[in-house]
Amino acid sequence: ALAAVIGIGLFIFIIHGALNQDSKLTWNKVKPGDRLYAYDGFFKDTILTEFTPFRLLKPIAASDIDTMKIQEWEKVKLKAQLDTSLKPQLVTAEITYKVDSLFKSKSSFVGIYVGKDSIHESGFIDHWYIFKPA
Amino acid sequence: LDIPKGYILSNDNYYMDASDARLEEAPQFK
Repeated sequence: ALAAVIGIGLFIFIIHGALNQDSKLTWNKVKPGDRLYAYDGFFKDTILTEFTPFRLLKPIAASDIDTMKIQEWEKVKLKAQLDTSLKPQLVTAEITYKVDSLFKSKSSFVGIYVGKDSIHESGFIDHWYIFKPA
Repeated sequence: LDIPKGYILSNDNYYMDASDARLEEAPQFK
């Protein structure tokens, strides 16, 4: 059983490292205001036709309910039924970068870097960049 | 944007996998 646990742990460690490997090219160099570009693999691989960023969602908190323009009794109700077990999560954004469009504009420019974040809600990848879209 | 019940947008920012980002223009466009 111990060997199995160690084996699984090693497997996760290796996969995690492999998935985040490319982020090491920029992770310790990037600074706020830098221009972020798409990895050039997007323009070589015919399987990749678009690149979709993500938005971060957070669970509704009592303080958020206070700012809602609803009646007081509705606020009390929402707070009484508040699910506090929710965790932040990433969902695909409403915008997409089409590879064809990037070729037309002759640029892989994605947006302006704002900061880093490490979120564990989307598989093994935990190196995320926060950015303002181009 | 498909926001599940119980969640709200955390901020106005967008997120990308750091492995997909580069600090230089792709070679195809240089």
